[in-house]
Amino acid sequence: RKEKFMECFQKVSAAIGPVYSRLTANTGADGGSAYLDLEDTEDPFNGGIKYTAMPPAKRFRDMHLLSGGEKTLAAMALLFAVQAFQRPPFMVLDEVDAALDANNVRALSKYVEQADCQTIVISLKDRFFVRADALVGVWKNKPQETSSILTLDLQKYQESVQ
Amino acid sequence: RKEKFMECFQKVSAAIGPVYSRLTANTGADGGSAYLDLEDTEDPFNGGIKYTAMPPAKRFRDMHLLSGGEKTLAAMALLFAVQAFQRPPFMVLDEVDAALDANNVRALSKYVEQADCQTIVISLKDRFFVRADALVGVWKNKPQETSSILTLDLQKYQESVQ
Amino acid sequence: GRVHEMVVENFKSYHDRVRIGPFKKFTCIIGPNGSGKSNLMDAVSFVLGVQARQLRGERLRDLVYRTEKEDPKKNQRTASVELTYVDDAVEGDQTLVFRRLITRSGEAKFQVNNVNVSQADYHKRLEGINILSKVRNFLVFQGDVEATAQRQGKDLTAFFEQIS
Amino acid sequence: GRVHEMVVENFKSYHDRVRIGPFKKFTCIIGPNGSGKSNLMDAVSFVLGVQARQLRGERLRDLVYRTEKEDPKKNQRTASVELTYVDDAVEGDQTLVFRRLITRSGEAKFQVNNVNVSQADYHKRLEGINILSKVRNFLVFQGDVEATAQRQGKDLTAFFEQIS
Ligand SMILES: Nc1ncnc2c1ncn2[C@@H]1O[C@H](COP(=O)(O)OP(=O)(O)OP(=O)(O)O)[C@@H](O)[C@H]1O
Ligand SMILES: Nc1ncnc2c1ncn2[C@@H]1O[C@H](COP(=O)(O)OP(=O)(O)OP(=O)(O)O)[C@@H](O)[C@H]1O
Ligand SMILES: [Mg+2]
Ligand SMILES: [Mg+2]
Repeated sequence: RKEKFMECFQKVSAAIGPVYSRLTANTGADGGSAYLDLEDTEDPFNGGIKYTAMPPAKRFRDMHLLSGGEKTLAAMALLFAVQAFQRPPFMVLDEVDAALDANNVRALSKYVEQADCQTIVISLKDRFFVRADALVGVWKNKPQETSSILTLDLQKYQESVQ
Repeated sequence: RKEKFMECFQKVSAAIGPVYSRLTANTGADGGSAYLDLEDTEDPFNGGIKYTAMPPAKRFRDMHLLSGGEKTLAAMALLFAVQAFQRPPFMVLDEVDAALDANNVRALSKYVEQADCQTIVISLKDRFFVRADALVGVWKNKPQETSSILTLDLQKYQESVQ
Repeated sequence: GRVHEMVVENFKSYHDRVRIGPFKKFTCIIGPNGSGKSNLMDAVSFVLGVQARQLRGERLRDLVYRTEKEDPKKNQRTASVELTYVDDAVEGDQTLVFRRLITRSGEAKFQVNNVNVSQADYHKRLEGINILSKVRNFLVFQGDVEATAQRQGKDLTAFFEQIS
Repeated sequence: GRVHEMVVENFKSYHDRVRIGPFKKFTCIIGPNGSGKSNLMDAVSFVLGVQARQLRGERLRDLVYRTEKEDPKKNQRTASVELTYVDDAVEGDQTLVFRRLITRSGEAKFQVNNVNVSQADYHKRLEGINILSKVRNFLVFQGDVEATAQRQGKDLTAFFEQIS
């Protein structure tokens, strides 16, 4: 039991630093740093796990003192680090970009675009979904009292531009 | 005690319908309806108050079954109805537009623009703050490790356009 | 592997049969407030074995499509969500069709490639493609993302244990 | 009446004295993530008598500006937020300057028009201009708006009682 846990913990904890740094790096600036620490290294089940994320140029802040956008990127980094270990076939995210400014929206959408895991994201921000391979448009057909779907393959447009 | 409460309740409950309807009316479509009901009309302190909001063309949904954007408008309508009674000198709102689509952002920002109460709103959406009278721009001065402020009077630009 | 497409029938705001797809590597679901986007997320979660009570305070019956006038208790419809999973990496294309239904009597049914299976077997087949329905680590529901960053201590340990 | 301007000094991410304003009828605060917008909301709430613990899990000392390297316990700065309220409707302009401070020993101080007052009097002067610091019905903090819609039953009754 401890072996399985430690293998998982070590892999995710090795992944979190590079993932968070890449997500928070902006043009010209270095990314921030993130760490996972075991409170009880001898008996991991006795203590808890501490997740610390420090945005670029900031240090030693408790998670609950970070701003809305900073917390969102910290959460997504942890999600992606866990996905690198557990490797689900796909991920579904609902409006995770709500608190992100224009730069961070672009960073997150580029990260998802380059990830090897299939990702389905609900988003209201055109700066986010402009990078998608396909769009599923949902609209309410009021007279027929139903939701309806229109799918758009964005890759066809990219080809015609080239 | 009951008299004060009932005066407040009746005024807010009269205001909520028109406020919500105006907030949710879109070009060509009627707004939705909203109600405040006392569970115990004889002894209001014995029961609770039930707030129901029904988006346009929808009926009888529990609040927790509404979508993110629908809940936001329902919450803002209640806030504005209470403000019409209690009349604070100003209101401060932090990213209340996070879950709103383009149409609802425009509806909320028009409502605030036309309200008689001074309003200060933190927003990431240019479609929201385009209607403001003034912008307070906040930026992080990293070398000096401080937040800094730049104020922009939008009314000057409106005049120069006219 | 990846999701190829989904078919929802009488699920939440979706009346009759609606096909959604094909999904690509990076697919975005867009549309106005209240149109039915999060309902699609609920549909994916539902067909991947997530319990109804995790889906916005729903009982099983609240997941079945009904018009504004109808009484939920008299709903005669059958609801189902079907997800087609494709794995090109496996020798010879492997396609799995997961389907989960709520019959008109409110009973739950599970099918893999059109064969009825028990709930336990359904979850096993999902684990076989790395979907952990109880842990839900591959899903982020609307409004939940910031809470994910603030999970600390023993909660986080429990989470790591579940994924290992 | 309305807010005319605000001056924050060593409050959260604001080093030294920073003036914010003039505020118009409809003013928006904009800027990138982490720049200090919600800290301004905390500043308004603070100067209007809201308790420190309502402000993102802060103790009074966490509200005082410090650089990344400094130890919060050794902070020697004094923090203050000052808000200028103007009422043109009253015969002859009525201007009230509310100021709330955290001294370097961590002690709280309250001033109206540069005169020290007790915390109770400070709250009374605020009630006089219709600001109910305990109810906070004129403030919506980041992430809180949807919860406002879901308040029901006895919670909502208690809220109505407070505003009446
Ligand atoms: N069982 C049901 N039958 C019919 N309609 C339903 C049912 N359950 C939910 N709905 C409708 O679905 C709508 C909510 O859809 P959903 O939450 O998917 O919207 P959304 O597109 O995510 O919106 P937002 O952008 O605001 O989050 C509600 O307005 C509700 O009326
Ligand atoms: N006492 C303090 N001293 C110095 N800096 C502080 C202090 N308290 C908070 N901060 C800084 O303020 C920043 C958060 O600012 P704030 O929450 O106002 O951002 P924001 O502009 O609202 O961002 P978002 O758009 O992401 O919500 C944090 O990064 C934190 O480092
Ligand atoms: Mg939604
Ligand atoms: Mg903020």
